[in-house]
Amino acid sequence: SARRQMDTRTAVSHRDDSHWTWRRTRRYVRPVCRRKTMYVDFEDLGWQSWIIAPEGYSAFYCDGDCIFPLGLNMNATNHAIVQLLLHTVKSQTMPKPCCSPTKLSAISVLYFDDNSNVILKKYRSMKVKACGCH
Amino acid sequence: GFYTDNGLEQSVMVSRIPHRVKKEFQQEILTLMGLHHKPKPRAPGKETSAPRFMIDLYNKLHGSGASGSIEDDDEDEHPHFFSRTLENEMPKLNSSDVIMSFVNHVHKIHFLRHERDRTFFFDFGEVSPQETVTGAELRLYKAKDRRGRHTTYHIEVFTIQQGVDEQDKILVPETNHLVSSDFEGWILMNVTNAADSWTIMPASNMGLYLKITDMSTGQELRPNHIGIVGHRGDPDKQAFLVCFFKMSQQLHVRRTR
Repeated sequence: SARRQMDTRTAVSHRDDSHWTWRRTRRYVRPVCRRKTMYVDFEDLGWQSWIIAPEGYSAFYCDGDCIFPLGLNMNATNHAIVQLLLHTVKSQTMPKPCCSPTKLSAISVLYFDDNSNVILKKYRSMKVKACGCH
Repeated sequence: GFYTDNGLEQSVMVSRIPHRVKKEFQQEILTLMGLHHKPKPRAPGKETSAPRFMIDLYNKLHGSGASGSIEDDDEDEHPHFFSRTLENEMPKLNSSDVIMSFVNHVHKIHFLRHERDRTFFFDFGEVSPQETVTGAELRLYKAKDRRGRHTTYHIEVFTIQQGVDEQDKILVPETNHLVSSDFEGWILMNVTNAADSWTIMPASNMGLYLKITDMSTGQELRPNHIGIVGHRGDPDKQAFLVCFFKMSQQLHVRRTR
């Protein structure tokens, strides 16, 4: 709690959770765990000769710290609280909860095979729908 | 090909990946897609019937086909692989994990070449035996009968199987359908049994044979005589096969490499 109060005093501006927090100490602090954009462009990969659709897809990724209070973080699991408590007590040996996907979704891809047949296939767990602390 | 946040709510291309690493990432994505290499289709025309059918299907499943609508592929909301919106149109959609359209490769098979418009060969070589066929349709396009006669035609599809001697081929009835002479459009022939056996035993695939009989005269006719589009016809009306597969659960598990 004392640490949190200190952090509040030193914080100058929070543009929003999506940005790096700029503090008076002139140190960058990693943002809290959240989903960020990662776009895979099939056309740039030179795959347009065999992938008919889509041209690419937003795969997304999870980035940020899992820090107290966990309420600031998206979708923290109950176990993340225990993990973070242990990390606070033994920071050298216990890792912090991990910022990782909590919900994944599928994409369907339409493509040619070597015989010029066309395949429509849906791939599960290909894109991140939500991130959270585990 | 990879774009990430630059921290200012903009996407920038990841350019610092060394070429070798980029190649390795591409290979990882290909493996994820169940492919060993980048497919190299021979001059694939998107305007031919099989790709057109699949592109239409894809666009129907994804609204207007805009890339943003891919977002709707929510696994929790749609426990089945393909949307329920097309369930009435294609009942097999709901139980399918993969839909594949096959181009007729009859020209590759020496003993079928001389009968191009009444024989079909669909290459199942790329299909994994772990995939289960839930349905297969041979799609034939029939234009209006130019002879102007009002009659009914009996369309029969046979699987070609190996006889006792190597030269012998036998015809085994697969399916049949009655069609009126004035019908115009796609005729769907259920060839699920044939596709199933080709998936399990690819070597048994010797193609399909089409037989057409005029019901009023009993006369056997060539497909083009009743308006069925053959290999010289419009590319978007060429016969093709659509197959619906369900993948075994094992295929969903990513193997450790």
